[in-house]
Formats: sequence, C-alpha cells, structure tokens
Amino acid sequence: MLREVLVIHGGAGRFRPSILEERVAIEEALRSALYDGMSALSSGNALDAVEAAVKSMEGSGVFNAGKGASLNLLGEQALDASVMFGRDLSFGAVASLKYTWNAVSLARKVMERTDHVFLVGYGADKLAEALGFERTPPPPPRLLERYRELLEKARSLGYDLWKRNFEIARLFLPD
Amino acid sequence: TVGAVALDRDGNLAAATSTGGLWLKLPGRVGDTPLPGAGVYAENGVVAVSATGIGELIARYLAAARVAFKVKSGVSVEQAVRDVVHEVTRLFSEENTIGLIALDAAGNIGIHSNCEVFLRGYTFKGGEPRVALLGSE
Repeated sequence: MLREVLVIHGGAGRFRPSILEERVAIEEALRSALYDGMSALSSGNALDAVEAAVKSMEGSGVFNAGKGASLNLLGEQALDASVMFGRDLSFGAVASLKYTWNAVSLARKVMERTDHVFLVGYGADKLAEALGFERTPPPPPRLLERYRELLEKARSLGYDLWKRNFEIARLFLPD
Repeated sequence: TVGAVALDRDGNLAAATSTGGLWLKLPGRVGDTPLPGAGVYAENGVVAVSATGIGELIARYLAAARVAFKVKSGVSVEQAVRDVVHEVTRLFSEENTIGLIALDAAGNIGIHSNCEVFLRGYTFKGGEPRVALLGSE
C-alpha cells in the first residue's frame, strides 16, 4: 500500500518534430510540477497536491493550459479547468475563462467559496476579478505565430471556420 | 491539457485537469476537462482520474466515470485505463484521441493512451520522479 503518490500529464496527441526540440523544457516543466505537487502533498492533502501540480504547469507556458493555452478561432485564450476531492466528492469547475491564467485555482474557489460546482465565461471572469486573481498575460509570440499558421492552413483548405470545426481539429489533433 | 491525480497520507484521492482546448475552437466551445466523469473524477476508496485528448470524444464517452466503474467492479486500475483507451479508439475509430492517468486507493498507478505523444510523470514519497514524452517511452 503506497501513500503520498502523485501522477501528472501534460497533454497527448499527434507527434510533431518540435516536441523533440522542446524535450528539455518539457521535462523540466514536468519535474517542477512533480516537485511542487509533492511539496504540497507532504504539507497538505491530495487536493492541495493536484492544485499545486496543475498550477505549476499552467504557469510554465510550456503546455496547452494557462499561459501556454492554445488560441480559439478569434485568437483568444479561453480556459477550462476542474478539481475533484474524493473524500466527499466535492467538485469545482470553470470554462471559457479569460480573466486569469490560473484556471485550476479558480475552479477550487468555485468549489470552496460558492454554492455552485461550475462557473463559465463572464461569471467565471467576474469571480476571478472579485478574488484578485492575476490577469492572463498576452499570448507569447510563438502562440500567435502558430495561430496565424493554423488559420492560414484551415482557410487554404477551404474550411468554413464557423461550421464543422472537428474536421479542423482532426487535421491538427494538437493538445 | 494538463492534469494530476494524487493520494495522500490519509488515503484521500483527488484529481485536477486544466486546458486551453483545441486550436481554432469555436468561441464558447467546452470539451471534457471541466465535466465530472468525463475529463476528471475522484472518489475515496476507488480511483482518481484525469483525461486529455479530443475533448468531444472523451466527453461523449464519459471516460473518467468508466474507469471508476471498472475499478469499483474489481478491475485493476492499469487494466481499467487500458480498456477505456481501447474502447474509445475502437468506437470512434481514431488514434491520437485519448490519454488517461489514474491512481487507485492502494496507490497503484494506471497510465495509458493511444497517442504518439503523451507528456506524463509520476513520483511517490521516498521515490524518484519519472517523466516521459512519447507514447512509446
């Protein structure tokens, strides 16, 4: 019987050569998430650990979450996140969040500080503002570059961008 | 998408998942990540699960809840994640669509995906942290 165990993931999808070029940065970001999560686990509980690990990955800018999140059709970062605690099945989630990069900590606030389990869009933004969360910084140039590239590619393939987006996702299958 | 599952000294299980979603997604699009039983689930005495991949498929299949049902019915957590990944692959006839991490009440780990890339890691008290990038690693 093992105790104080932490498992993380940083996303999954189709291979792109850039993954190997970014290997060092990705491994480093995974290790710091494990370190932050285990520190939280030794001083707190499992919920503290998963929040700390995910917050570390959101803040790294390396993964498709938080500061490194992909851009939607309008070139915006819109974040979704959730937390669940097995002790009492408590749950909190946010979706289409734009105000702050730290979506997982806001999801925990929804669970602990409101009567609800899920806040989306404008309401999630207002809660983040009311609780003094740090604002999301503008997307870094590498994400804007990738956005323009993907948009161009989708247009060149004649996709109607406001319709069957899954076909586009199938094309790129990024995560 | 990023996620974590943890087991603490008191036997509590927890899970968290966070994402930017798909590139060029329609404004307002939400996938599996914030849906309990789809991209995330945790129940003491059973399992904690976090999912990544194509959210539309994971949400429709309620992947995290299916892992929990399997573990609750006595399937090992390693086998449960393997089964759910295979079922999603078969049902939607598409590879590169799902990755799962899970942890049961005894601290056993389940990690599986049908993706070429699956960024992941684990560690435990007194153990060495391990990380991997490619699905084949």
